Amino acid sequence: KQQQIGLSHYYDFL
Amino acid sequence: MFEAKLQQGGLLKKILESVKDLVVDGLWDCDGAAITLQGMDSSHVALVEMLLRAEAFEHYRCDRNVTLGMNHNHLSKILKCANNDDIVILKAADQNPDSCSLILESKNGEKTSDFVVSLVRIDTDQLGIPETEYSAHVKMSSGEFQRICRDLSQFGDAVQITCSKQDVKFSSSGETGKANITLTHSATVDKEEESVTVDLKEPVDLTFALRFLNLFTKATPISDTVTLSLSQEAPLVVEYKIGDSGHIRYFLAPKIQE
Repeated sequence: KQQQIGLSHYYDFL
Repeated sequence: MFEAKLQQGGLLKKILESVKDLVVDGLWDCDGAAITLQGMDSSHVALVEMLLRAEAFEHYRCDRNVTLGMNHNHLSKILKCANNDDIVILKAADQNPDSCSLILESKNGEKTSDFVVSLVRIDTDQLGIPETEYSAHVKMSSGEFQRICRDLSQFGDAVQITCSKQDVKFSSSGETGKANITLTHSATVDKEEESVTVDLKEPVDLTFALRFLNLFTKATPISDTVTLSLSQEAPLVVEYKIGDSGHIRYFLAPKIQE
């Protein structure tokens, strides 16, 4: 089973 | 006053087609140098960043920085009224405008259409995207990439992309079965848009949702080639150049084995 990661795992909100 | 005149209206049509299904509305930041748009899908898994420099415009005037909250469906409806060879002029006041004007001029100058679209208030989250050294860059035909994503979607909802020195492999599997498409690094780059070049620092093996990739490939008409940038510890970047005066970049976070 694969789990989708979110972008905020990699990038910070401004 | 913000005013920008684009000789080839078709380009703006293609840009809207590239973003409207991923980002319903977005902030178009206009300053003296360029128009930039950054928007995320509702699940914050994918992001699109569009940059169109002032030099792309036959006439570009931006006395003060202005941010236009655009509803991409409304804008797309207006641009559906434009022919590819129409001149398109974007106009907005630069003090908190609540609307934006679009004027379409036919090539033979006999038909002028003008539209006013209300701007929307958007409190969208913006992400800071750091400069990243990627382990692999794959440059290939944009049509080929679109075809691979479409074909593999029949086999599964995710594509595993593995890059090695010689080639890049796209795999998908589901109840239909398993599919692998391997592109070998072209030895000779005679026709750029038909060759595949893999620039590899280290091998990568990542999995992405095809639903988003098939939204990204809506930008295919913008450029003959597309560049994929991959690293194990970073989202995928899918970049379409807008001539040499801009780009559309899509970012997609990977799926991981639970």
